[in-house]
Amino acid sequence: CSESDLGPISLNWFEELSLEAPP
Amino acid sequence: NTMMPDHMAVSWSGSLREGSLRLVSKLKDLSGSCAVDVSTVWWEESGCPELCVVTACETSVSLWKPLSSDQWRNMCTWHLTEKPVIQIVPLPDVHNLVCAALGDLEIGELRVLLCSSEDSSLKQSVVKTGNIKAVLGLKDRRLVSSSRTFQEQQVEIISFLETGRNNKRKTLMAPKETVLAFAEVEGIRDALIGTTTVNSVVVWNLKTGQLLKKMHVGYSYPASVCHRAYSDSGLLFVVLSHPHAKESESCGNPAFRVIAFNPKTGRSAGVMFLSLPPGHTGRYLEGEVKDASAAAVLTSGTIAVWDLLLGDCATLLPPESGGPWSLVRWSARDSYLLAGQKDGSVCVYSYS
Repeated sequence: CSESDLGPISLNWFEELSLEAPP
Repeated sequence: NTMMPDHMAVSWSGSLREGSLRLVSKLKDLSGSCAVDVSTVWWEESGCPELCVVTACETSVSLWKPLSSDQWRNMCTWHLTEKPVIQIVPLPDVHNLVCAALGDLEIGELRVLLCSSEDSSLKQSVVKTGNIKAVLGLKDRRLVSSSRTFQEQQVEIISFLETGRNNKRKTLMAPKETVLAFAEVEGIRDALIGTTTVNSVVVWNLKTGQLLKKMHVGYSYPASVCHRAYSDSGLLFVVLSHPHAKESESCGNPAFRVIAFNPKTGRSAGVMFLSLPPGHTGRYLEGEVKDASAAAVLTSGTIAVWDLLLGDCATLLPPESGGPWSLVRWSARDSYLLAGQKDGSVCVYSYS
């Protein structure tokens, strides 16, 4: 699968989603 | 002495080989009860932990200790007469403790089974009751479960002390949909995923309890069940089984599928289909994934084993003379496959 199929990829997705999600 | 009044260990160190599986030994529960689950647990008696086999029938759970490479002794049996046993819940790094899920059609109770260090008497204690939909043992002596009341869902982590006593409870943020299965995420210490009744994958932060993301699996494969997840290169790879998948010309009848999710966007792409080799039929009934190996019992009564790195069906284990296979589990250590039949027989195979 390529990045274009899945959208922009972040190696730190877990930390970033934890900052964005409601506490 | 390998004999017990109503249980017996039958050994077999023969060279019967089915593909990459070699039969090491066979456990036979002569009580004649229907086997409902099998698992392994570390058990320490005199300072030396040993990997033991745990077998469960509806009214009892038995612990089998290895005497030598091909002989087993029934160490003890807990009798559970109030509610039937539904499954054994392995706790990966816990010694001298077995967790069992009990109930009628659904799990109504989680119970830990242990042996007193003072007088060696067998003990049982209830750790959770309710309408429990899913349960999984996590690393660091924890247990996660989802349970449902009429109005809301509770997703709870229970931590155990080394003595087997549960000492801490923590609630995770629950999605609206009922969670039917959990998997830890390899590569991210505090990440946990679950699959839900509406065919979504949800992601939690175990440390904060936050629900981070909900991602849809797709309509072609309803009621997907997560078995294993790992994070790599910014993607979340999830191994799912598909008990209700429809057969397609391109992919056959996949028992398992590996999907890559981008957790930032929620988009996904199929990476691998694990189907039967041409000429073989059967749908997924139940199975387990450990490391790079996936095993499933099929409706034909055969066990199939796949290599997740190659995407190939590595071996097929046809039904034994006693009847079709009904259970398949991986051991907690090394590559041993535990294959169970309804009459209570459990065959231990080494897999290479």
